[in-house]
Amino acid sequence: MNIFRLAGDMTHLMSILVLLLKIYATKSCSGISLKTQELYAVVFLARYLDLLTDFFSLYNTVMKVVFIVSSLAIVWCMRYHRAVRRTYDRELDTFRHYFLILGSFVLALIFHEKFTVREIFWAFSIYLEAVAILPQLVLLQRSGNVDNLTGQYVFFLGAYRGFYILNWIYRYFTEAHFGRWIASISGLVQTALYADFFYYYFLSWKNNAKLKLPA
Amino acid sequence: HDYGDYHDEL
Repeated sequence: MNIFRLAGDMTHLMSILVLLLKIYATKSCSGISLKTQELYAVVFLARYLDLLTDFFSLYNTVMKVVFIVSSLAIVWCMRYHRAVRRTYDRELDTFRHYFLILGSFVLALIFHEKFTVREIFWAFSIYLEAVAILPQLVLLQRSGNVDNLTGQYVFFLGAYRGFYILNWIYRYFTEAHFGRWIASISGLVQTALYADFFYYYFLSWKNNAKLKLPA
Repeated sequence: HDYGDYHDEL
């Protein structure tokens, strides 16, 4: 564990806590893409298949459980919670995310560390996570003004993988045989997808204005 | 673990 990875995990946890706060405090999920939340639930379920078979550390296991339970709870809440589901922007959240699932799985069948179920699902989860934010970014552009908590949620979500990139650079220089090209390249693509969001987020912060993504 | 250096990450 290095400081970059810890910062990344804490930023990721922060994004989830901000989203839970927004949904719980405002009893609303307006501006949140259910499709992105569903993709994240698939990412964590596919990536943490080893949850019950391998134990790295208490931290590792606890965080995996937190990510899986929170992503499923958010999907459940947005689908079935009486008050929350009414605020879901169903007509704006129309990104065909099944293609992202299919494309990521096909890519994982082609590019993986080893041709085993575990590794193919791991690579699938890495590719899917890189594109999982797309429905959310499309929804933000369509829904015009973005409330603060939603903006902070997307900001932390984008920043966490940026810290992971620093972690991979650090591990590359400090560990002899460290080569994680799948995660590193995918992480770069993932962080790059947030570039325009970060730009407009920074502008809104600098001008102390409401965050607004151009349509 | 035979996974070498990865899969210890989240």
